[in-house]
Amino acid sequence: PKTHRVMTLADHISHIITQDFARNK
Amino acid sequence: ACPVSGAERTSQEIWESFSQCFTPAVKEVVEFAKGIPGFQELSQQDQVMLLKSGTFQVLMVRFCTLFNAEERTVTFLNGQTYPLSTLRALGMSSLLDAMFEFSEKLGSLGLEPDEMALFMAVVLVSADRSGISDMRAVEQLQEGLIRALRSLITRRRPDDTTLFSKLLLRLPDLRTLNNLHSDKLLAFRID
Repeated sequence: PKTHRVMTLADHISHIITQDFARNK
Repeated sequence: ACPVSGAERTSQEIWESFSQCFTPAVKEVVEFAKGIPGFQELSQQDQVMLLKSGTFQVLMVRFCTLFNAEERTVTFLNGQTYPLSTLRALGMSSLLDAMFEFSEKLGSLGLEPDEMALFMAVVLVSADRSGISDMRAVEQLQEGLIRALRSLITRRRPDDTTLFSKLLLRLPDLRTLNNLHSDKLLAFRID
């Protein structure tokens, strides 16, 4: 089932950026 | 505010369609930033800091063309168009009103795609700098990009002496948009 997470736009952006830089280390 | 709407299915669909477009759009800003000459010379920490504080503002510039002021509609990146009234029901009306106003002002400047891209680079490196370790390096990068933007615009429109300053005046608008809206609660569906 789809999990429904509530977060702010700013947190969502930070999360994606952190993930991207961690992946490309 | 959390989205509230009578037609449960449509608001859910709209949120999913928004979320599906939003994540790739953020990733595209990250790739865009890595292409800015000099950006990758900054420390990784400073690159991450600038992206965290500037990405929302870059997206606002990028989304400008999706806001049709005359018809009061918004087209998501997946091509679906929604009337403003439908989106208002999702509880984002103040952000939407601000976006319509901002996109009208930026749109009226009639920038070419490459000028818009250079402006987005300036927006990113002009973002909030709390947490930046090498301030001097970021300032030098910003100065270089602003110089490039000014020379591109003045070369193309030698007789229009106000366009460049009008463009820089959009930066505080973007900062306000960011401060008012990026910390708003939004529900995202994550598989």
